[in-house]
Amino acid sequence: MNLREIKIAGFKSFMTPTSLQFTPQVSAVVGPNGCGKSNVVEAIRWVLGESSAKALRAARGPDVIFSGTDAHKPMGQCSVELVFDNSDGTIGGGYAAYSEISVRRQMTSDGASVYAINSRTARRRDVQKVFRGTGLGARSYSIIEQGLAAQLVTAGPESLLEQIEEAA
Amino acid sequence: MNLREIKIAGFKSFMTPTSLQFTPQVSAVVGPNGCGKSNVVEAIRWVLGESSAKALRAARGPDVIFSGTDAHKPMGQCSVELVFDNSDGTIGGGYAAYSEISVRRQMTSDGASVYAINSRTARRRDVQKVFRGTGLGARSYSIIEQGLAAQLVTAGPESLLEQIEEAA
Amino acid sequence: ARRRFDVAFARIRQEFTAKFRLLFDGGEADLVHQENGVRIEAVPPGKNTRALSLLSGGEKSLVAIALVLAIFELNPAPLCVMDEVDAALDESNSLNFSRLIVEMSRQVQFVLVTHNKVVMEAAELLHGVTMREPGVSRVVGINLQQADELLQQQSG
Amino acid sequence: ARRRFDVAFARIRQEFTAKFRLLFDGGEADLVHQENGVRIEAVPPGKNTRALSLLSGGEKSLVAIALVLAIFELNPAPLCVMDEVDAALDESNSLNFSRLIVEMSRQVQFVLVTHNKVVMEAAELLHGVTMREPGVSRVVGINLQQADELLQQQSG
Ligand SMILES: Nc1ncnc2c1ncn2[C@@H]1O[C@H](COP(=O)(O)OP(=O)(O)OP(=O)(O)O)[C@@H](O)[C@H]1O
Ligand SMILES: Nc1ncnc2c1ncn2[C@@H]1O[C@H](COP(=O)(O)OP(=O)(O)OP(=O)(O)O)[C@@H](O)[C@H]1O
Ligand SMILES: [Mg+2]
Ligand SMILES: [Mg+2]
Repeated sequence: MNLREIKIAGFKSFMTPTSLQFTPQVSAVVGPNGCGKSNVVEAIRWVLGESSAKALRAARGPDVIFSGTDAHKPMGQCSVELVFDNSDGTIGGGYAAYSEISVRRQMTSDGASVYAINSRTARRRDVQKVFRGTGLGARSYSIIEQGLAAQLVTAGPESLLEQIEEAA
Repeated sequence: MNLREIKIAGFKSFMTPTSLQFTPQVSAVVGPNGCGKSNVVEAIRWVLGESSAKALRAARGPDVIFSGTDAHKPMGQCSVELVFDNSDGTIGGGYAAYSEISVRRQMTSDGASVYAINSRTARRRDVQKVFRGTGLGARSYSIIEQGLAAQLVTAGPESLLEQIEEAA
Repeated sequence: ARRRFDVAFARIRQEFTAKFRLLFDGGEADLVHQENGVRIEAVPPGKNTRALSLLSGGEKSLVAIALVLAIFELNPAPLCVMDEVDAALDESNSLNFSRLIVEMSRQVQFVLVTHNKVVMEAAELLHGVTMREPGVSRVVGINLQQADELLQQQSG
Repeated sequence: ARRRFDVAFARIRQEFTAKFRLLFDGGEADLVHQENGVRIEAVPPGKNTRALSLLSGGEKSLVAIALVLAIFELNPAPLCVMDEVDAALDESNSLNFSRLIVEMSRQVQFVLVTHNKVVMEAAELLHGVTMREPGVSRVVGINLQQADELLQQQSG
């Protein structure tokens, strides 16, 4: 299985709908400070079901919706969609037959989220179920946020024990 | 007043006696990871009277003495000396007449430190007294260690209040 | 659950030592399960400081990378996204890091956020994120030379 | 003591805003003394996020530099030693940082530990620290070209 595309619309600094296409091997996301690179990483965590605002550097859920600039008004909703190539059948269960799997999350400014898998409405736990067993998830070690690695090393033995227990 | 020279002998990775000479404006200390740059910064704090091992990334005082490698034995003592140009009389009090002021600290593996100012034995508080009013000191904002700045911003309002109170 | 932890811990420990030695071109590293938790031991090649705290900023970064990738290998996903884990690495360590990524990319798809030119060179595809208009992000596919210009824009 | 804090705080606050605007080429920043402590407010030019947490890694770094230098200005020493405060800065922000240092160096002597080429270019003197022999540091005075080679050595 590999990630084909990310579509971001209205999430954090991505006011205009944006698409990133990926190769199956190594991609780099580059650009100046503050241009939105970490926002892309957080968009991936968010659509996979991240429910903690703090984990996304925000105070409350709706803070991830584009909040406007000097020149643009805030938006009322945002969405992120991930498209996966599943032709090797990594994602099993009910979606094993699909060679392409898309997962989408949309949030409105009241903080309510709607999820969809292959365009059919789903719940957050359905999305998490899709990826169970693949190692992918908002809180898995498949997404390593800015500063996490350094924190792991300096945090101390109890902290590291907890992290390993959680991963096990 | 400006720093003219640092002499380091046996402090952390500086097994061989080493001298760094400075210009009055901007110097850069460069080199690969782990080569000893932060050790130079810590040497400056140490000779100015830093008494917390933890602040020097160590567990106990004598940990700052060269502890040997595969090819070299550990050393039994270390010393750091700072030489200042004081021709503008920034350092007042008893040393105002000196156009050059040197401050030295030597530690033996039992953890005992001996200080010297212009080659005359002194106590740690004498060294701190020399720099009082100059803004220089092991814990002043004149020495900004690796990671401090980032920590200041993320630490939270109470922490920042304490830091400002201490600086005031 | 106790059994599962032991199996996981043994696996992570083995992976950690292996990845450490790849990233540091040698040296020794281990994870020690003690009463108060899991302690990291790491000694770069030729050095002998056992205390992790005495390591440099870049060395700690490299140890951290070995550790996160070791935990990753426990439940290896087809995708791994890393956000600026290489920020403190010098050129030589960056090269070791990118080599390890290229090696792992035979089974894992990587998305690396980075400012590091050495790491960019390991990528087949570069996504340039820009903010020509303040506060509004846009993305464009770019090559290495354009990445250079992108990172130099707004200078001067 | 209360009076001394107020004077210090007013001074730091003023310096922080000034340095922020120099480093960010504009924008707004302030320090707010509240019940639970001192809160940082910072908005890069053209953006409108008031929450400090939403800023990027590099932006937080730049805010931190403005803050430490503001506190420094309260008791300005003749010497200021900074260890890799610029690690997360891109090229453009590094240039602003080095310009501020050059400006301040009319009254302050700076010693900057850095991996950053832009910052190195602001220095009159470079001290190259090496460890040809593992675990043993040595220092040599070098120029910019040699610094390049020094940082590339051990590569490959
Ligand atoms: N809800 C939002 N609406 C608009 N802009 C936002 C929102 N949330 C965050 N931002 C902006 O996104 C920017 C941060 O982007 P991001 O963290 O992705 O930067 P980055 O490219 O990772 O930079 P660095 O290289 O410094 O880590 C901030 O300047 C912030 O103002
Ligand atoms: N007492 C000691 N005896 C011998 N070596 C020591 C001692 N204390 C620390 N070291 C060594 O010094 C090295 C760290 O040096 P330092 O922190 O100055 O690196 P650095 O140049 O700042 O690197 P970076 O760019 O990664 O921050 C470590 O590898 C450590 O093993
Ligand atoms: Mg970032
Ligand atoms: Mg260092």
